Formats: sequence, structure tokens, C-alpha cells
Amino acid sequence: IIGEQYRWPIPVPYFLEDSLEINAKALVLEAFERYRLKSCIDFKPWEGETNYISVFKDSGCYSYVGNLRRGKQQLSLGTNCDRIATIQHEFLHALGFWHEQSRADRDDYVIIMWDRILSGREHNFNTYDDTRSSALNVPYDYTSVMHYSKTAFQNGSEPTIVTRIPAFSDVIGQRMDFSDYDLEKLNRLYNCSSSLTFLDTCTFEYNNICGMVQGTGDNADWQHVLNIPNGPSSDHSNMGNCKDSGYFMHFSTATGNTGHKAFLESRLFYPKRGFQCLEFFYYNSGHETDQLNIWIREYTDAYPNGTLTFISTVDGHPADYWQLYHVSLNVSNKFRVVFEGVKGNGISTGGFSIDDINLSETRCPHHVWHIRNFTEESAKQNGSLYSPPLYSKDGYAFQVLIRVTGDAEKPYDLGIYFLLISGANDDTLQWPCSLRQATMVLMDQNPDIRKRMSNLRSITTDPEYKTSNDLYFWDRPDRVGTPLTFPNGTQYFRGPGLGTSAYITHDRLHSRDFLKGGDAFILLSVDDVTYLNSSQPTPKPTAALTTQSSGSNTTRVPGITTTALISGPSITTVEPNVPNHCKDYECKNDGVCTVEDEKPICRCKVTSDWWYVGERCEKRVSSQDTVIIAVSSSVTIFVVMLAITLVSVYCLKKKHKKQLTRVVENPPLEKTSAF
Amino acid sequence: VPVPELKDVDVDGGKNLDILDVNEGLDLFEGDIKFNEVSELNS
Repeated sequence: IIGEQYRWPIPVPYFLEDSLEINAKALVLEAFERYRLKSCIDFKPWEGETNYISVFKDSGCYSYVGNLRRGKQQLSLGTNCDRIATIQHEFLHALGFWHEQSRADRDDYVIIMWDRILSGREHNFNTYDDTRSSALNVPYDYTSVMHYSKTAFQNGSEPTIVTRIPAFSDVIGQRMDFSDYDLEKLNRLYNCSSSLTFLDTCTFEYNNICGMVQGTGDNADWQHVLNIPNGPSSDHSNMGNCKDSGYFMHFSTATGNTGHKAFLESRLFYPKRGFQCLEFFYYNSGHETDQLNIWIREYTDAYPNGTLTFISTVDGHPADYWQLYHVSLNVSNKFRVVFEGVKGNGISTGGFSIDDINLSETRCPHHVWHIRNFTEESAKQNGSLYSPPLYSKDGYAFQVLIRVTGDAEKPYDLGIYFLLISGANDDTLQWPCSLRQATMVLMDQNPDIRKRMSNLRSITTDPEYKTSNDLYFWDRPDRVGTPLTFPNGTQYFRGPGLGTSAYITHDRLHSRDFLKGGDAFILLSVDDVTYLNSSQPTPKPTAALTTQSSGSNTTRVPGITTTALISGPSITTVEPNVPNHCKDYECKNDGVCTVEDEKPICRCKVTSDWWYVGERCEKRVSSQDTVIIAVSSSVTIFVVMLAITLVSVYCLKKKHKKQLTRVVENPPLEKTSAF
Repeated sequence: VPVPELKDVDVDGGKNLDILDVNEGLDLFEGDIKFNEVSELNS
């Protein structure tokens, strides 16, 4: 939407209303993380800023377009809106984006089938000309998260949007993540030059190996190679699909003595958040006694040359395929990541290889479920794939089920379900399992974390949820589950699953890099989200507010500076509760109650065009009213002044005439005697 | 006491619900856009 007035200040203030479902709340925070990773857009809890986004649960998922500077601007996430891409979509609206197919040049790229649209809904296919909407010099984007799907507002079964390039027919309407062009537009609109949480990505395609340096004090070097005779035969970035490209780094254990080592140190990083996730692919073609160790070299005032801290050892056994590894870091100072290869005491014909490194200030997934040869494996298991048994950080045992619907002849979609199973800690855990959010991500294996469009769904365990048999759904698996046996003979119970049969469609599964080299990676996390069950703290003025400070609240928007007038004192700090005086004191029209001299008063909403006044903000005044008042006052004053002038002139004239008459009738005597 | 096997629950009811499907029946512009006032729409 064209107009700087529609932009939000960064960070965008938000408020999660109590009405929101817990799963939706958690997903909003997850969506914010995607914004922080891929753009400069940041969000912060509302601290009393004039304008903020209030996320609440109404019927449906909707938003306004752009910052309307209306104080509390609502964004609804109703039932079935708790999908991450839906939330990203609605926030893109709020940030100033229309739907992709409403851009001015869309008829060059798609054909709207007007006769297939529900009667009376044709206006939903409007376009905006380039005085109202800008495509920001970005090409038409079939892959936009803001594009309608081909079935939008259809009155039958035929598509309402036909793409002029047929290959994009099933591409439009994706709800996975931002597309590259979505991000380009977002970053252009908000003048982004860097992201908040991204640190580095490296595919080792170039000779500078991303600024990495070979360590000193070791016995060998890492090699920059295209392949290794005993594996890997190709890199992970391109999987050998591009001739003469596809480099990776290799530490050979085929030569040298036991204990020989080589360091590969990353460039310097300057963290902001204090926690990071390091992710990379590795290939172990060496001996099982060979080691790949991760260290951090951290630079502090006390140790300006850096201190080495051991983080972890990659625990994967030798295998003839690329494996995925995550390392959680907690670094607050300038640092480097150090990869250390160590030769073990066994006979090796290969070594360790690494590729597709990503470092970001985000949380790592808790578990990785690597499904090799996904298509063959799912066919072998009759379409139901169960993950290995896993534990949440607080001890709940669980599995994830991927269910393939349909058969090999008919295109099939994937479903995904989260299930609790009996585990070692069941006697000490709380039952039914309460407010644990299970996040299940089918990873898009694009080498650059910012360009991934991973497919994420999450569910949250509701302790009150009951089955038709009046049993608690999330109760102990040995109470509500089915007895089963693991392949190793261990008996266990598996509870019912909650998830979706519409996790990802067949076509989307086979798009992008979801099945790179035939393998799928499911990233799993189970988090306690009980903290989201309580209200978000609301802003409260401090004691300093008892003195009036007329004011202006200046907010920074990339590219522009906006000054929003606030009537009365400015709100400066956040405290957890609304003051008691305000409990029964209602301010109308989105006014905020504050306390002054121990009395509640309302601070009314103000925009540049209109504002509310009155004890409870009950009366609306617009800037037009003031113009009318000013003009009418001026006219009145002018008329009164004119009248006074005319009367004065008339009186003076009359007086002067009277004097003249008197002089003519009785001439002055002194002049006569002078002669 | 053995309990009958509980079925998995599909939160989407077997449908692939897009935003417009969720909002069906709601009077929202372009399916999920809210307008402040009529004047805003006219502009």
C-alpha cells in the first residue's frame, strides 16, 4: 500500500489478548521468529505506544492493511487460524501488503475466470493501480504467501485463477512460509539492510570458504573438495546436480597417525541475543573412532586472544549419506565456531565432511527425525511412519506419526500426528499432560536458512480435552493407549494422536528441497507453553506520570520519523498489572486508564485526523471541527470589528460636523481684535 | 481395565483449510481484509 503513513515503527508493538488460543499465541511468537530471521522486522510487547497490533480471537482470520494509526489495531486469529503461514499472511497485511493477485499487472500473469466465481464475490478480484499499490519492482510472485489459491471464491470445481504459465497452477496459494519475493518486498518496504537473528550461511561454493581459516597448532588442514573417492561423492548443497560445482570441506582420516587433528575456524561473529543455533550437514566416511568436535573461541576483555570452550562431539556413526546436526550455543561475546577433526585409532578410507552451515540466533529443534528414502520407506510401511521414541525436555515420551493418504496411483497428501507414549518418567509427571506445544517441521533443505520454506504445524495438549469415551485425551498412555511392542521387544503404550491429515500436499512435498536426495528431515520440539496461559502484562504509568508532561511521542520508522501526539502524560514503563483504581473505571473508544493524584483518568486515543475528548473519552472531535470553529470565530470577530469601526467613524464624523457648524455661526473673537 | 483403542483426531476435519475456507460466510473484503470505515474503502 502506497503511503508512508501506513508503515509501522520497528519494533512493532503487539498485544496478545487473553481470548487467543494457547496454540495460536505460541505460533504468533514462532511467526515473529521467522520475521526476525528473514527481515529486519522485529516485534515487542506493547509498552503503551500510541499504535499497536492487538491479536485476538474473533470469527476467522483477518487483519487491516497497513498501520492505520488508530491506536489499538486488531488482528484476528480465530478457530483454525493457528497455522504459522496464516499468521505470517495476516501480519503481512498489517505491515502494509495486499494480496499478490491484486497488483496492477496481475492480468499479465494470471487469468481470472469470472464465470466461475461465486455470484456477488467478483469484487474480491479487484486490482489496485500504481497510485494505490506498488509491487516495489519485484516480479509477479506465484509463490507468494499472499497469493490466493486457484480455488478462491469458486462456485464449482473449476479454478477461478488460471496461471498463464501452467506449471504455476498448483504453486499459487502456498501456506508454508515467506517466498523469496515476499521477503524482497518486505525488506524493500521497510528499508531492511540486515536481519536481526541471522549470522551466517555457507555452502563452501567459493574459494574463500566463507572467510573460514585453517587453524594453527594442528597436524593437518581441511580440504576444499568436490568429492572424495570413498564418500561423499557429491556435496549436500547441489547433490551433484551441477557439474564442476558443489564444494564441501573434508578432513581426511585415511592418512596420519592416531590423534592427528585439524581445526577449521569460522570468521568472527558478534551476537546480540546470547543464544544461537549452529546447524550443518556432515558425512562420516571414516572410522567410528574418528571424531568431529565443535568448539567456540570466545573473545572477552579478560581474554582478548580468545578462550576455547568445548561444546559437543558429533555422535553420528559412519554412514554413506549426509546427516544433519544441530548445536545449541549460548555466547554473548565476540566469537568464532571451531570445527575440529580428530583421527581415531581405527583404519579409515575416508574422514569427516561438512557442508551447508547455518548459524542464527534462534533456538535449535529438540530432535531431528531423518527419514531415508522417504517415498520407498512410506510405501514399505503401508503409509504410516512412526518416529523413534523421543523425550520432551521435561520428560514426556512421545512419537510422531506421518500418514500417507491415497495410494501410489493417486497423488497422495501427508498427514502428521503427535502421540504420547509410555516412558520412564510417567510416575513423576503431571497427567493429563498440560499445555505442551509439539512443533513438527518438514524441513526445506535449501542450503540458506533464510530461503527455506519449511512446513510447520503444531498442536498444544489441552488437559481438559476428553474423548468420546469420557477419557482424558492426554492422560497417561498406559491408561488411554494401546499396548504395543518395539522392534527390540520392549513393550509400551501409545496414546491417541492429534494432528492433521492435511499437513502437506503431494505436489508441494515434491517441490523445493523437502525430499533432497530422497531423504526427509522432520524437526521436532516439545515446549512447555504454560506461561502463555496468563495475560500479557499491560502498560502502567509510573509515579513520574503524576506530573503532567505535554507531549509528543517520537517513533522511528525506517525512512521516516513520525511524531504522534499524546494528550497528557507519556507512558514510559511496563508493569504487570493495571492499577486498582482503574478496575471499575471504563474508558470508552479505546482510551487508556491511568492514575493521577490517586484518581483514575482516561487518556484518549489520538490520531492525526481525529481524537476523543471527555472524562471517559466519550466525545469524538475531528480536525475538521477545529477548522470550522477557527473559520467561524474569525468571521465573527471580523464582523464585530467592522461594526465597531463603522460606528466609530460615524460618531466621529457627526461630532466633527457639529463642531464645524458651531465655528461658522460664532467665529472666534481674538482673531478680529488682532487686526 | 483395557480401554478401546482411541482414534487419532484430525484438527482440520480431513479438509485442507485455507484462510478463505476458514473465513467462509464472513463479510470480509478479499476474504480476510478488514476495513475501518466505508470512507477507507472508497479511498
